[in-house]
Amino acid sequence: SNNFSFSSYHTIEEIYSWMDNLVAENPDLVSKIQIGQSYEKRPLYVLKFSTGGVNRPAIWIDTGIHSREWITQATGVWTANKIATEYGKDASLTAILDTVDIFFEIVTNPDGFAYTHSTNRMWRKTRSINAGSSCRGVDPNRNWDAGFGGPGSSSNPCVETYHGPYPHSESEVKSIVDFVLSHGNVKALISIHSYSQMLLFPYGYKTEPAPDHQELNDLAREAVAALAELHGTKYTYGSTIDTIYRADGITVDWSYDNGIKYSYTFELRDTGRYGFLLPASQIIPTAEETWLALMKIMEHVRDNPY
Amino acid sequence: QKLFVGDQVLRIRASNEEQIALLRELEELEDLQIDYWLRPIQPGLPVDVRVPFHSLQAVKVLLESNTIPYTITIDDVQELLDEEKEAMMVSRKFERS
Repeated sequence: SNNFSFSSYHTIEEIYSWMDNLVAENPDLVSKIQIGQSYEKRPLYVLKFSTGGVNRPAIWIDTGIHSREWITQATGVWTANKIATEYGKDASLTAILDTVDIFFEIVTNPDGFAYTHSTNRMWRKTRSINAGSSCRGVDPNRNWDAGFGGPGSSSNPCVETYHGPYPHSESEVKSIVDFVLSHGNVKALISIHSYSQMLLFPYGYKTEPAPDHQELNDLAREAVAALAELHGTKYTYGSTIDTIYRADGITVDWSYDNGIKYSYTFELRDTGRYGFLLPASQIIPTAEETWLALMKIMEHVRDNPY
Repeated sequence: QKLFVGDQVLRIRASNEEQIALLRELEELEDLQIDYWLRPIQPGLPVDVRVPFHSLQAVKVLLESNTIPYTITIDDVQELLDEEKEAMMVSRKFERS
């Protein structure tokens, strides 16, 4: 993996190949799990970072569920590498991994990601066929069983926020649901998106504050403050519905409703100058600052077992 | 390979609920093929939309006739995509050597 450039964007083949190298170079820490396959039969891979133990508490992180948000997959690669290289060097990360496993899905929507490289750079959704429509794909972040089908999503298959025919209709979503529920000990779920520089937590599908609203809000404040320390990048934070919009059927509402208290969504750089076309020169600064916020959340998970 | 030559990204600032509703209706007009990057949610929050070249005139006329202010944030999407592609090619050449 020495030849891999973390400061450029890569295809799915390059990322999957790099993942194999990471596993090969860190066999005592990193392994690769296939949790399912996409609509077009691509494998859904998760990197597992574990120092041992049986069914330890776990942190789930995913990037790239919206395929055109390339900064997220690139940040995922950098972050996974950071976890592998800092274990044993960074005392805080080492203490996290000595008690908690980390599961990391870097290319959460592989069909969409491959399509952004081959055919349409602006593709967001999955690539599944919709009965009765010439438009393909479902928004995998409106497909979860948490307020599914509400007005913060669309019933029109041609719209980018199409929620799909039924909850978890997309194999990319169902595979995560099955994995997380069968694991049974996931304590944090962090889903990384772009852009607009926000750190969000439940709920998106209702205005009622989450029972843990205060704790989630306090931790979000700490995390965005840590993030800003590196390059001065300003994030807003709060519940999804209060901070950006009503969004039904989203990942972190599902995870929170299924008992995962520390459920967060990031919206990485930028605030609109480039949108999804963020220059590759911003990959490493983005990943570096995001790491500081991720560490705050992971440290909190480590220090506040429930 | 889909080309985005002449497509622009507009940042729109809607000032009331009527304007927000109008922007939402635009997405359902499939002929326009607009693509919201930041969705129209509530007055005051920015809306980013990629507008294909063939729909630019129609969308801008609609915005201006309803006095909805906008600015152009990306003048030609394809130019940025070409830069992105070039950067990836350079990176791959470096890896091989």
